Amino acid sequence: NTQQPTINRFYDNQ
Amino acid sequence: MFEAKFEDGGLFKKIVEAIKELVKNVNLEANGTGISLQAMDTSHVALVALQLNEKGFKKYRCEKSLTMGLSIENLQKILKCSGNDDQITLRTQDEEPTTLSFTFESKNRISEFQLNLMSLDQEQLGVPDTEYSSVVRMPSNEFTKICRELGNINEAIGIETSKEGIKFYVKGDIGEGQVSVKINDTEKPEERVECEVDEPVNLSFAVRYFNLFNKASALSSQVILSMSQDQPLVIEYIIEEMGSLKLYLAPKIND
Repeated sequence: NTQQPTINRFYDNQ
Repeated sequence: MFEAKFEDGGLFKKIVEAIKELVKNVNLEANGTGISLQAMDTSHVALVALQLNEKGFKKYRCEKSLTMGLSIENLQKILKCSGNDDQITLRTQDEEPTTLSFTFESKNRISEFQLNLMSLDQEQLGVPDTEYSSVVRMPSNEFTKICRELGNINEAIGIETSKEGIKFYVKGDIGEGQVSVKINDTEKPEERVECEVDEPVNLSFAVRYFNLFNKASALSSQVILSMSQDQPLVIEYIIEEMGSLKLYLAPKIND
């Protein structure tokens, strides 16, 4: 089945 | 001292309309180059980013960088007091403003409102400049319609790109479907479909985020979808002469 990662997984906190 | 005057106040209203379903409280940043906003939706799956360049305003002044925390819901209540053809001016006097002033001007009336600001310590994300391997430009109302229709069949929508064009597909309990949008170089720019596919992608997204964002299609007749495999999709609406409104959406991944 599929997971829904958050956007934080792709972009770091500044 | 900050002052920004929208020649077309209706544009600002459309921008707020487009993001109000996705973000609740935002930090509006103003500096010498213009106004920007970046905020995640409550589930942190999507990121909204607005960029408006000072050149696009009828009047723009910002002596010192400012951060103004505001509730989109309350901003909407103020904007509902303006007409779609009004000129809208945003203004603050102090360096650490506690309110943001609005002036709505039309031929026969002028209104003044003050919105109370709040301090929001929101995490800002760094979006790296990315060379996307598939970039598709298509009519925005076409994209909106496809997302709405396929969204009725399944909550996840697949997007596959190739040299031939872009295919949207769903596989749900009730059945499945696919919509292939063909490339066309019609001379009418708003109907054009262009695909630059260096690497084809095949990605899956929760379509509800598209449908929450689809009011943004009022901002531009074309939408630009930028994709790379296993990277967030970028939905971009160019705001003529001013900047752009983008939605970054994390893809679903098979674990």
